Amino acid sequence: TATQVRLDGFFTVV
Amino acid sequence: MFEARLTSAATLKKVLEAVKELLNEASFDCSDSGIQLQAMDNSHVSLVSLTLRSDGFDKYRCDRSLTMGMNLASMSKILKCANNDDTVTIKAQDDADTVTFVFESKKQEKISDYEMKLMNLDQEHLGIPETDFSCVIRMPSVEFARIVRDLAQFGETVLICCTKEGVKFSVSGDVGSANVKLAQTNNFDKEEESVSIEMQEPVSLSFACQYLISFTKATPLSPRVQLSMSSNVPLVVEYEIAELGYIRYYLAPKIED
Repeated sequence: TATQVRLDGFFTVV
Repeated sequence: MFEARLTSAATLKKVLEAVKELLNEASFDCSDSGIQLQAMDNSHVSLVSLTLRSDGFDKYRCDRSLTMGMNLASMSKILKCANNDDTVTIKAQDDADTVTFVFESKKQEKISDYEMKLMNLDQEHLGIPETDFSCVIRMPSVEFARIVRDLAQFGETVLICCTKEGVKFSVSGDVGSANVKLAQTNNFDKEEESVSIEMQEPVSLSFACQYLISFTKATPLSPRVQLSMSSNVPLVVEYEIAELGYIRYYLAPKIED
């Protein structure tokens, strides 16, 4: 099985 | 005063269809340069980034930058009231709490206007880093939609493997497994039908089919789609909107436990 990653870790809040 | 006019309501209808499955509401940021929307879906797995350039509109005026928070289901109800070949004008006063959509038939014998309340959406803006992708695949958008739809029947996760020879989409589930391989074509006569791959290094990444299906709602906007991939970064699925801008979807990968 594969776990879905969230996007938050990839982008920074500006 | 904000005013943006398109001679064909069909374009705006297609744009809305391309975002409303992923987003319930969204902020449209309007400025001199055009209209932008950037929002993640509720589960923070995908992000929609839409740009409509001001020079792509038939008329565009934006005296002061404004952000219009809209409920997309309500906007969809309104746009359903327009015929595809109606001219559509989006209007708002500075600091207004409503937006007005005006539809005009080709012969001007029917003019309708729909006013919608705006919402205060507290949406954060994300900085998306520039990435040199390991693989960039360009293919017919209809082909991509077909592959995603076909494979999604057999599993929840699609593995996309890209090498210089081609790209392979694989799914496995309870029924069994399915693979679709697309070779790079050298079809210079019919560029629109070609599959092209720019590869720095091979990439294999897994993604949730459900989101890819949502992205393919943008298919009517463009005959071509571009998939950009690098290891361990989000996939970017981009549809160009002719003479107006683009819609990009970012999708976080699935990672093996």
